[in-house]
Amino acid sequence: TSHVSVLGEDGSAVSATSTINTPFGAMVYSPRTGILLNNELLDLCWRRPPGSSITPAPATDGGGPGGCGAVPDTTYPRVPVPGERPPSSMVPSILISAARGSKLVIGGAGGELIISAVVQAVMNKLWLGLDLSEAIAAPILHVGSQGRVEFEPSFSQEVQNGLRERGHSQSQRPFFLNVVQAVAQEGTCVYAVSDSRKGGEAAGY
Amino acid sequence: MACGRRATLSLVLLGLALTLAIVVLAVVLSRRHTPCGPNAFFRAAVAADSKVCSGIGRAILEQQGSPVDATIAALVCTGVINPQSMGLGGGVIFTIYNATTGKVEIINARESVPANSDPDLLTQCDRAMPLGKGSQWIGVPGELRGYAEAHRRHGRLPWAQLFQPTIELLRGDFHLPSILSQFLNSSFLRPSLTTSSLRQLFFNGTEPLQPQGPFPWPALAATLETVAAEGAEAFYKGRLGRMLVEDVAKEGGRLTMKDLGDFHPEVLDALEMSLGDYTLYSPPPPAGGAILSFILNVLRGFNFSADSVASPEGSVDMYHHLVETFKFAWGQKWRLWDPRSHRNMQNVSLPLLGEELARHTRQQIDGSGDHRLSHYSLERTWDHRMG
Repeated sequence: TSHVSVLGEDGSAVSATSTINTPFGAMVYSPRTGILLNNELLDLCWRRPPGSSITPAPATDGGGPGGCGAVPDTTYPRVPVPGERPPSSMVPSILISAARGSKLVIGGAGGELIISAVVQAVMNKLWLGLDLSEAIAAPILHVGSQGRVEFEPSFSQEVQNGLRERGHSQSQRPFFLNVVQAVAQEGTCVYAVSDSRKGGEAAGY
Repeated sequence: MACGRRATLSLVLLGLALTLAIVVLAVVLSRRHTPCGPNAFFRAAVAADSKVCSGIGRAILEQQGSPVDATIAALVCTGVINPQSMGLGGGVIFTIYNATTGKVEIINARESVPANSDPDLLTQCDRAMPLGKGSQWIGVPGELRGYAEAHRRHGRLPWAQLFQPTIELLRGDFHLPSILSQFLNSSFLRPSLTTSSLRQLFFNGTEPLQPQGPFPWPALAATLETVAAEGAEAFYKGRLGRMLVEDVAKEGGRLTMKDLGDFHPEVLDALEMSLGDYTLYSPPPPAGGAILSFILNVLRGFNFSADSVASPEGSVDMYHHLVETFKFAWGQKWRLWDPRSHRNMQNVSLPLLGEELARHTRQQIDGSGDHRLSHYSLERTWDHRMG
């Protein structure tokens, strides 16, 4: 997966994420067109039966499709539907503050790590006051589907120990392929950062 | 006397006017030289995942291209520099902010299920993990129709101009990019790659092409030239599409020309979530914007700041809340069904955007991190590594 963030002179912006899914997609090459084919249907494997996990609903919720409750399991089609698009972690996003005259154009790559990485970059930038490069470069943590915490190499050992003391279980992830690209506008200044994890470099004028 | 008084008054007024002019000039100049820091730009910028593609995007902006033009040019380039990540055989999602109208729209050109896909496909998931190699997993590529729709709505430069820099890159002295080289040399990927049709592109026998060595890719250069000249329809209804479908069929794929012809990107409003001073705009399901919005909205309620992480205990506390929020959020991922194909799923993501569920989630988070999985609705989940 790859992400591009762009800010134009007039303040218009684009956040775009593109993918062929896992590295090299389906590993199918069309020699006459030079195109590598995706394996996006693999993401249908993560599609979960509706209502299989329901957060305890607020008291006013009536359940059903519009609420926090379950959609009856009987409506769950087990086979892929022609034309269906598989679920995705891609989150090309734009944050705008009219009051501050600020924008943050952001998104990421790295499969299931995308949301974790983007959340932490946004937190670091908007709430913890890090500059954009530091916000993206800071090591991240991720929580796997079994609730175990995974830490990017060089993540603070002190925090890891603290979380262990709070009862969090941890596990190892062989690869961290999280990559975030962002452009921030703050008044008349424009900051652009491509994640050094993938050797990227932003450009502007 | 009167004459002298008038002269004095004129002098005073002139002095005042001069002072005012100096003050205004000073303010304007100081604004133009606001200390932005050494790495700042003043007008526009592009952040792609390689220097060369960010540069191509910047050049398009400097030629008066729109941000959408620059994005398309940078993406076309990225398909060449990082082909392991994306390309014309994939799909794309745009979030586009128009500063003139103040509107934010989504163009979703994510790949879709072909008409003749294997009905038993999902019984093969376990065997296919983790790489998902094989033609049965190919979705209908949406990339180029996504570009075409974005360009039709927001493009400023001619379509062909967006492809030219990458065509020149490929037709010139193109060398194997270093990140691609790392992937080709990965001991995890290499056995699969050498037994796939990608071997003819990236390997010399069983050895990957040399890092920074010559990397000829004439077929892709020709495809880009055709798309630049004839438009995306050459791929979806023309000769390029037919060649692609035939090549895929040779590897057992079920993609058809009708699948390509029937593919249409979706244009829709962005999800909108207020986060204090900021409004977050992100793509709705099947993309992950609703989950991102939910997480940030829950976290916003904890009022984290630089002071929160000033001490080690504060830092641990913040990350504890983050981890707990992630656990609750993953318990909600089932809501990311494609609402276009599953009408009964159209509104299931709405609670993620409401304050009610966010507040309820905050109330569920205490000082402990060892709750049972059912506390987070994670007890029946399985891996969800969707990309």
